[in-house]
Amino acid sequence: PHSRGRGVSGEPSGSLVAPEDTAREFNPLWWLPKGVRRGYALLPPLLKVLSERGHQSWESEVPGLRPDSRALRYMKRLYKMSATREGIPKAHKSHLYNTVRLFTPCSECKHRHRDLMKGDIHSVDLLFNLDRVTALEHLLKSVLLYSFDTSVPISSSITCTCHLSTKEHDFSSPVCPSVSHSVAFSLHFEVRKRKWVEIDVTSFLQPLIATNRRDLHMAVNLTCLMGDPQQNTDLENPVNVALVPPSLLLYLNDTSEQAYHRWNSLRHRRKSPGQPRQRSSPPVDPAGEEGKENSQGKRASRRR
Amino acid sequence: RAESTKDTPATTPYNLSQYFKQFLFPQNECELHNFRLSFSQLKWDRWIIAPHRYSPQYCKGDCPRVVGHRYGSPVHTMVQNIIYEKLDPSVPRPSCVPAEYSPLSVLTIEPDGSIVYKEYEDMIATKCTCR
Repeated sequence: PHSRGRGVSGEPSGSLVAPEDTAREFNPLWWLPKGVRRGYALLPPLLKVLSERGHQSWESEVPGLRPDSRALRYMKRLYKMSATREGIPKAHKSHLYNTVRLFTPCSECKHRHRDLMKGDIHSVDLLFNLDRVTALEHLLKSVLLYSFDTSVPISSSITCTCHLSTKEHDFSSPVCPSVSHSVAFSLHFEVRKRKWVEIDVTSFLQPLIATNRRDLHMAVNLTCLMGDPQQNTDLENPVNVALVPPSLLLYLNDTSEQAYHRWNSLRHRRKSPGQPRQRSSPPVDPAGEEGKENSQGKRASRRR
Repeated sequence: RAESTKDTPATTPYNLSQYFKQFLFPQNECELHNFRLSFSQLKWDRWIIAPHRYSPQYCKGDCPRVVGHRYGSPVHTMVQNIIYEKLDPSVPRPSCVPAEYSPLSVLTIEPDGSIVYKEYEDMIATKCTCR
């Protein structure tokens, strides 16, 4: 297949170093079209193992950056929700993504100050490097993921106001080198056993990620107060939360051949030759019997 | 029948069951075999977080001479068999290969320390065919 579009980084992804010319023709990786070769977490190591005669294990190749333990815990939880123990993807209707990437900020300069009136203000400058996102991965949803341990008594509600601004270097206009988009929104959530708060920033980051931006520089300012804006007007008692700088979670649809496409697998199953024809269920006539079912029945059938 | 008895020396008793034997299914006929590996065997468990075990399965066995619809094989498979038997034995007999796969979800750590959940197509063989 012709490679569709370029991979993102000039180098093949993973920690594969471009082999010297001499070994080039022996490395199967080089026979793959560029589009396939790059940006594929699983492929290069598999090919590398196959191309090596020796017993050298891949692990000695993977460079050191170990992920944040909280981030790892969150992604294991996401894995359990998305796949069976054998690793088969679960068929969720809402599950449109086939790739989820979690980035922890590569650097952050924290400013933290308290303003009793406004509660506990936690503002931090974050820099995310998105080099691993390939050109074939299209953004579906982006989320700032806060994990926090709080001494707040369980089952109390917290209201947070989040002020988000991104900084980008606008080279076209030397006058104002950095342009920043900002947005402010408040979110209210119940603290139960919740260790994570997800702040949906899709609409805010979409334009930046769509332009294949490699580095995302943003300032996040989070103010949290105890209480529920609906019930009591004056929010008191700033929440003393130990906020860890947020991670960035990207839900993506990978359009490359190796990625699993739910809609494609359904289409493929219908088309494959010699398949015993699937006995289709009797056509449900929305206006027919089904349509007359009362709401309980509908709810019950949906629950079933 | 007259020619065949003329050709074959009188000593060989003409045996009907012998003749039909060639149409029976081979003993080790083409079918799906289990294979289970753990990524720690390949020493990949440092960067593949989940799943711990993976069963890619594989297809192995001989393809019967008259495959027909049994393996979902196209007519070409029988043609290839005839070529091998009657015209040119250097042409390989049909092979036992996977016909269908199922995907696999993998959780890996990238070299930059980020974590990625990915669903890969065609990672587990679920059905075999003769081609």
